Amino acid sequence: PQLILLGIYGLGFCYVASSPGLVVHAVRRQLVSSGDKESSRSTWCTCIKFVACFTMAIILITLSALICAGTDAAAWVVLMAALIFIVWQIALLCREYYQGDELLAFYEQLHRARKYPKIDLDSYRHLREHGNAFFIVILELMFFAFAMSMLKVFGCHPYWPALLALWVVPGAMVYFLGHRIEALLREKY
Amino acid sequence: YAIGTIVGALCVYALLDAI
Repeated sequence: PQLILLGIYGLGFCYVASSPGLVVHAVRRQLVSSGDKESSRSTWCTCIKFVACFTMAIILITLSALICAGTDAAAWVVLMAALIFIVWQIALLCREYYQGDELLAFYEQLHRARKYPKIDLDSYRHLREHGNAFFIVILELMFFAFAMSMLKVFGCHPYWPALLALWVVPGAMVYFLGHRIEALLREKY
Repeated sequence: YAIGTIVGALCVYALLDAI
């Protein structure tokens, strides 16, 4: 029975850890483009600038926190990296939310593309699904490092579960993106 | 999800061990 319970916990852990996978899927229009016409380059340039600014701010906060508390440096670095990852997802989702016209055009293009022979769809879908399975393993390891660091930094302090919940906030925000697409469609037709 | 569950179970086990 304990093994079954551990398996259920494991499935739950896997589900929670894969939250950024959902976000990446929701904003894939921004991250991967087919060519010059709709370039993802600008998104990545913005991302790099954003991460650079955020990293510098985080380093300053980390250094001051370390001087004050004298905690494990590696745990703090992982914690701050996770924070950057979470804020990056939120920023991409906000961007997606406000680029309504392009978002709708993307789904309309997809709808048209799906009329092509099924075999073409299957090949890329299989690649994406199998890639996704391994991507989830990476996410689980990242989530594990995040949870472990929180334990190290905060111990059993009551607000470490709150920080854990922060991991799924971007995933939960995808809900509003769904509503946004619905609202755009309602307005258009 | 099968691979994910195994990795997840190992992670939860390690986390519980750390607590």
